[in-house]
Amino acid sequence: GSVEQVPMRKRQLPASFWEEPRLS
Amino acid sequence: VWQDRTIASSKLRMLEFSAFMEVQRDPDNYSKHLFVHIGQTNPSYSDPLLEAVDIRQIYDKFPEKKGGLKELYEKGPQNAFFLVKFWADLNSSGMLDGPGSFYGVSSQYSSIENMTITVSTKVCSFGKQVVEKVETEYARMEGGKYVYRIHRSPMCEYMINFIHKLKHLPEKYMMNSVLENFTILQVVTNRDTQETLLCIAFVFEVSNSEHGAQYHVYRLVKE
Repeated sequence: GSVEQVPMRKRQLPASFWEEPRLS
Repeated sequence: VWQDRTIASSKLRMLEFSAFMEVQRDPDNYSKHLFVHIGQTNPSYSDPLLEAVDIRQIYDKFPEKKGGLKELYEKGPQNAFFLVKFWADLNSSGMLDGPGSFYGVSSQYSSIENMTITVSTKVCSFGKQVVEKVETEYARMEGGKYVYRIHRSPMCEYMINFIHKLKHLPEKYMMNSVLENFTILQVVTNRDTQETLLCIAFVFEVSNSEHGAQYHVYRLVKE
């Protein structure tokens, strides 16, 4: 189905997608 | 070892990618600020495999009509499709931006085959293409492999204005809310066979880190 207009936060994405890596 | 651990298909590997701004401080000195950066890595078999993201979760963030991400993915090869989440470093306040500053993008790829590649970079807003740059690169033999180098390609006006406006937003959450609908799709094709060599979907947030730009790479799959 279409996922249009669904905020990224509500999509099925890995947890790491929201975790900024800490190392340079 | 590269495949499944880095941005690499069976035919082409991305070695490096950066978008930057350069300002001349005095006649002999330049300062460079990296907005986003993927540096050269040397993965080993002990490194973890890339996580996967279902490509259907991001279809609407990229062109959907003819030649869009869905059609490209169906054409394959599916091991050529990646998603990069960038945490961009917009904290270049120490550098005096002005007419003398240069905004550019550099990237490097390698392969074991001698090819001519075309690199299409599409900037998208709300999933619709706003600008596209197409570059053709020829291989150079280096250290037993073929290397393709796009060196200091000037950023387009649209992108420079976009970065200026983004930087002037007062709060990070506002920048992230703008970036939610801003994406870039890069497709590298073998010019002579039209085979897709790499397709990289870029999505963005603003970095909170003091160590500059960060990123995560995912394989795009259809489960």
